[in-house]
Amino acid sequence: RFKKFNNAFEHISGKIDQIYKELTKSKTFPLGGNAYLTLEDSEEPYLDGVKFHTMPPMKRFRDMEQLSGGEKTVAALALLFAIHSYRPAPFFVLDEVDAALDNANVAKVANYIRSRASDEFQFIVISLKSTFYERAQALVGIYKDQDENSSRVLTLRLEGLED
Amino acid sequence: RFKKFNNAFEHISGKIDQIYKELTKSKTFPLGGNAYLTLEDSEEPYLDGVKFHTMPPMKRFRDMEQLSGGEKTVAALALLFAIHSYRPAPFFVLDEVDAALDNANVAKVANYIRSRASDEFQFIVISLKSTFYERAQALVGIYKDQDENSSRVLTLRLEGLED
Amino acid sequence: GRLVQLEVVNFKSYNGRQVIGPFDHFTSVIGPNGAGKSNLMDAVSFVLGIQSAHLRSARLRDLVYANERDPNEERPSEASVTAVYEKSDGAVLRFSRIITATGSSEYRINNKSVAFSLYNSTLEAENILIKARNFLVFQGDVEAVASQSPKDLTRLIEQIS
Amino acid sequence: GRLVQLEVVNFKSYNGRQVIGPFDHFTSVIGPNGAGKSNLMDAVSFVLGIQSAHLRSARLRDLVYANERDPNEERPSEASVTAVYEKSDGAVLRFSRIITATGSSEYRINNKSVAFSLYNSTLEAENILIKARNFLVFQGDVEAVASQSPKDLTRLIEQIS
Ligand SMILES: Nc1ncnc2c1ncn2[C@@H]1O[C@H](COP(=O)(O)OP(=O)(O)OP(=O)(O)O)[C@@H](O)[C@H]1O
Ligand SMILES: Nc1ncnc2c1ncn2[C@@H]1O[C@H](COP(=O)(O)OP(=O)(O)OP(=O)(O)O)[C@@H](O)[C@H]1O
Ligand SMILES: [Mg+2]
Ligand SMILES: [Mg+2]
Repeated sequence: RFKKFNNAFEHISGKIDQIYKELTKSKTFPLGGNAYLTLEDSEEPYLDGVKFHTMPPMKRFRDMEQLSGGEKTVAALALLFAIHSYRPAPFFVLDEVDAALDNANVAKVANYIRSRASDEFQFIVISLKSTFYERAQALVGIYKDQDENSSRVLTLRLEGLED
Repeated sequence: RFKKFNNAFEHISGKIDQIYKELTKSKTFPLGGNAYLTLEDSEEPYLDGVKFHTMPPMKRFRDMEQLSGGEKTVAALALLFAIHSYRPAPFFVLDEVDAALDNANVAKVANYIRSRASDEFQFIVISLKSTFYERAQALVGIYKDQDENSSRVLTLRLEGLED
Repeated sequence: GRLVQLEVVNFKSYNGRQVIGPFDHFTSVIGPNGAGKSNLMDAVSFVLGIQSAHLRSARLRDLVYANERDPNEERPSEASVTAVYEKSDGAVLRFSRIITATGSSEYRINNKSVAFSLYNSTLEAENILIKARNFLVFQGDVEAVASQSPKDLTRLIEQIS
Repeated sequence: GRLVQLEVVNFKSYNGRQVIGPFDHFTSVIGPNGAGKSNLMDAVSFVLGIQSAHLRSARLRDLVYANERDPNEERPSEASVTAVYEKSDGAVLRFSRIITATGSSEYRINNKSVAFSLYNSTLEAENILIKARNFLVFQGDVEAVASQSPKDLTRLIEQIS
């Protein structure tokens, strides 16, 4: 049990900082922020907590609760992507995860997803923001057919339009 | 106690449908949806619950939990504005209440606020969406001064630009 | 492997049989409030065996399409969602979950009825871990991932280890 | 009445003394993630006497500006927020709340120290009901207004009646 848990923990722990940096790098902060995991009980870690720490660029360590809505979302996505990199499911479905993100962070998240999406690893992301979905390769448009009182679907491929 | 509660309840109850309709009218649904309040205990209403019911246009009554994120937000704003119309505070401060709204609903909420805002009734609304804040009369821009490690403020009047 | 398409039949706001897809590497689902986007995510969760408590519906029957404009119109007796999945070796698996007229769930792989345990293990073999649900982020849930308690994070890591 | 402007001194991410305003009929606060927009709302809540539990800070001292890049730099000993409010008759009220060097709150109206009860009743006379907080919607809270329990809605209506 320890071995299994530790394998997962070590892998995720190794990935989180790199992913968080990728989501927080910018011209102003070419290095990005810092993120890491710590074990509260290293003897039998699966019995106690795993603490998640993040420091947005140029910010001292603060309790997660002090971060802004957008900063928390970016931290959460980095953790999700890090966890997902261990025994990754073939697809990832996200519903309006960009709700609290400003345009710059929307672009970083969309670019990160676009760079990771592949034959083996699909992303299906619901979004209301054109700054986000204009970077997808395909759009699934859902609308309400009021006469039939039913949801309807239209699929559109974007790939090849901008590249 | 009953009298005070009833005055407030009757006033809010009378306003909620009108406000909800204003927030849900559209070309497709010129009449908008329905909203109302019911008392669980009419003898001593302040001892029990006040139930909030909404029906988006062309939708049958459904439990609030079945509504979509955007539909719930519109319902919540209608209720807030209705409650606020009784003994209104001179200002209303809202933080990213448009997070779950699509562009059409953002426009309706912004227009409603713009039509109600006055000398006696100010709205201060934090928003990440240009479709929302472009309808305000003044913008307070907050940015982080990284060298000074401090938030800074720039105020800009929009009024007169579009009208 | 990859998700090719989804076939929904009378599921939540989707009347009749509708095919959604094909899904690309990076697909975005868009549309106005109330159109049915989150319902589509509920369809994915549903077909993968997630319990209906996570699908904003208290009972399975609530997941069956109902014509809201005509409450007297009889609801369809059955509803289903099928996920068409192509394994990395090219073989195609159709995972189907049906809500029967009696209001219970039936599971099928390639149209053959199976026990939930086989359905679950077949998905697990594709690294789709239903219990962990680590590949799904429902509307409004993302920020809580960062503020979750250390114990919850431990549990999640254990579920995927 | 109307809120003319806000004067924040060493409050949360606002270093030094800064004047925010004037506020129009409909003012929108904009800027990137982490800039300090919600902190501005916290400043409004703070000066109106809201308890710090609602301000994402466990203790009053956490509300005092800290230079995050230099943890050794000494924090300012005092912090304050002043709301400049113009009544409908034209009279101007300055509502100030100060975090003192000892970490407690001090309330002043037009620079004269007052008890919280007078501060509260002066605000109530302007229909600013601190206990009800019905004129504030914090980030992430709006949807819960619709899903709140009937009992919570009753309590809110009672508080403003
Ligand atoms: N069994 C059902 N039959 C018919 N309609 C249903 C059923 N269950 C839910 N709905 C409808 O589906 C709508 C919600 O759809 P959904 O949550 O997918 O919207 P959405 O596109 O995610 O919107 P948003 O952008 O606001 O989140 C509701 O209006 C609800 O009435
Ligand atoms: N006492 C303090 N001293 C210095 N900085 C602080 C203090 N308290 C909070 N902060 C900083 O303020 C930032 C949060 O600001 P705020 O929540 O106002 O952002 P925001 O503009 O609302 O962003 P978002 O759009 O993401 O919601 C955090 O990065 C936090 O580190
Ligand atoms: Mg949704
Ligand atoms: Mg904020």
